[in-house]
Amino acid sequence: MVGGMPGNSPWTVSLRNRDGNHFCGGSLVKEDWVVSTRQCFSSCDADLSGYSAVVGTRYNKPNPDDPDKQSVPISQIMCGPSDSSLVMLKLERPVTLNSRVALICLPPQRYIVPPDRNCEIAGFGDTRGTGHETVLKVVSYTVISNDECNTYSKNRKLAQDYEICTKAVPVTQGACEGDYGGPLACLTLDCWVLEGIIIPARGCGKANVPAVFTRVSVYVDWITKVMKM
Amino acid sequence: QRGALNDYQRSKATELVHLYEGNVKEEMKECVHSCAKKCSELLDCRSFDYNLKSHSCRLLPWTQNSAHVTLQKNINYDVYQKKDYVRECIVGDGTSYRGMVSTTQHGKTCQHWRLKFPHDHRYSPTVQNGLDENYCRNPDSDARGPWCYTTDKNTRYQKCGIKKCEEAVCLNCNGEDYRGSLDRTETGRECQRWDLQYPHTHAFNPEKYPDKHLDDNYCRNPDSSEKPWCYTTDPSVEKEYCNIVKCTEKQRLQGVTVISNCFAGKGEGYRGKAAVTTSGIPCQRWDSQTPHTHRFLPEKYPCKGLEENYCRNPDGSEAPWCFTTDPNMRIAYCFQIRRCPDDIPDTGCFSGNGETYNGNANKTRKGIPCRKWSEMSNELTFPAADSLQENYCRNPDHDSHGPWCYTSDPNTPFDYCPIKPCDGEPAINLKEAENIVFDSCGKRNDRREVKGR
Repeated sequence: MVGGMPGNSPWTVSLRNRDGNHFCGGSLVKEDWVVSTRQCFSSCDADLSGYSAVVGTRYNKPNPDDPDKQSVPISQIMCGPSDSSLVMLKLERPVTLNSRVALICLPPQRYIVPPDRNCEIAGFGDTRGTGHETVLKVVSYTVISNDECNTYSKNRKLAQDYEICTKAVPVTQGACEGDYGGPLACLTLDCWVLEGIIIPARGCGKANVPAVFTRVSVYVDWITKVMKM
Repeated sequence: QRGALNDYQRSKATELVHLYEGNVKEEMKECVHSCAKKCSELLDCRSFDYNLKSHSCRLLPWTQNSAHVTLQKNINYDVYQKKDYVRECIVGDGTSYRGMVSTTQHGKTCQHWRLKFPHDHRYSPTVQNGLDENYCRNPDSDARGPWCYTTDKNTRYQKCGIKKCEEAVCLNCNGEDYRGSLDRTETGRECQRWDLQYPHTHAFNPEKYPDKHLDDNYCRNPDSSEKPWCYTTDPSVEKEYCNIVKCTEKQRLQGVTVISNCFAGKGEGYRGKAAVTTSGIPCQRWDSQTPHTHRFLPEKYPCKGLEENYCRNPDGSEAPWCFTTDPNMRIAYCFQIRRCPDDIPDTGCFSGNGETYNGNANKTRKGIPCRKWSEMSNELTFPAADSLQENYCRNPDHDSHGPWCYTSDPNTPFDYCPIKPCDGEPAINLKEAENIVFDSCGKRNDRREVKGR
């Protein structure tokens, strides 16, 4: 996460490869289901044996005997509808919810986040030298409408209907390698709701450029269908 | 650890039909392995068909090459034929070869084994030795392979020139498209069938990878290894490469369009000069092992365009990628490369959410065959069940992402079908939410501070 500060995001999952190294983020939507992004995986059939989801720690490299850390193997990957860039990861067993591990809410189907709503993204990814490399970092954002978002570029539509956009800020801050798949969480009625999923963009946290995320509310029916089946 | 099934070549959803079949076929309620074992024990059994519904088999004295026999599509059956009768290449010296080649390598017609003219000889056909008709055989284990006496009185015998399986089909590039019949590794170990999980468990279930042609126990390259390989029947050796001769003509990827200004499909044919990742990290040169060591050496992957440090897709990943020059970031995609208009086959189109789609698409976007709706009565129930015919893609639950189906891949319960909307991508109707209620989610204690270790 370029810029931002250390923070608390108990639904942010660290996805780890066979060497135990963090490679992407995810969001805990059920005790045994994580939503992430397809770009984190080589294919929808990727062999994920040895891969795991880690929750309960704010450290990029937690001590092996960290009592709060829960590491659960990933047993299955399911790719989302074509445009979504989403994947759902089934965990081999449910994680235990506690003060450090919590579920994030799913938005209502096709819900529009009102403009100016305060949101945040979280991740263990590359900081590009902006500090706090060892801990989970959080960057705050304000949501804008897609119409406003698309005024930032004359040549192309920055955000499609199935994407959600946040206001450009004059400083370099935002998601980078290793943050992809993590949550854009927005506060609604005292609950944090998974409104977006971090997807790769050109560069990391560019100043004066809106950030674009996959809009989760468009795919809620798919997420619940996968969990049901 | 090898099973009797290793001696058989499977043809899925097929049955062998004999024009004058009569009552020779008695159904036995057995598992497929027992059927194979029983057939192997009988000298006059050359194949069996397996009824997937009744879980029973019929032992048959013929193969697809026998007179009056045809292969017919029948989704209720799989046919298993003894490899020795249907394979067009030989294993070892070809003693077990039971194919139907009946001319020598110089084009002379073979003499029937039962005849002693024009050449008298000591070999008489028996049920065991397979000296049928005038087919090339190797009853004396000649190192040069199957042979026969010829009908030319001036040439007593000649070898038939049937190629060994490792030479019959040559290797192009890294052999991802190899569909030959070699079933031995380079050290001579026999391959494990891809549809079995013993002695080695693995993820390459043939049903899950229909495009990889993981047939029987033949050498294949489903994971972009250096060359075709297989799991072995030796419990102590998981997998090994197979030794297959390389093709002499120009090596190039089959079925991949080479293109430089955008990427199609998964971008395996992308040969442009993008050399940074999506987030702008420069790519590592493919011929370098720093900062990341890797197996994709340009000289070992001659058809994959691994030049300089350009984004490429040598392993069938989702899109072009590269190893990055950042020591902490091994691999990253190059999604900044523009995607070409995709090349999904035409399976009609759907309107709205596709509830009324009535076409014949019956595979998922990954190419996995759909399951019949009638087989899934225990899953979700749908009021509009009338349209749920066969295994066609449908949308009985008003899924906003279009027609879908249950899949035959046990790891993917359902998936969407590659059908396009008739009127382009429909607008997504987003709406203000009413009466939002959340239950036991999205709560956190923000007073807790990050503590040092």
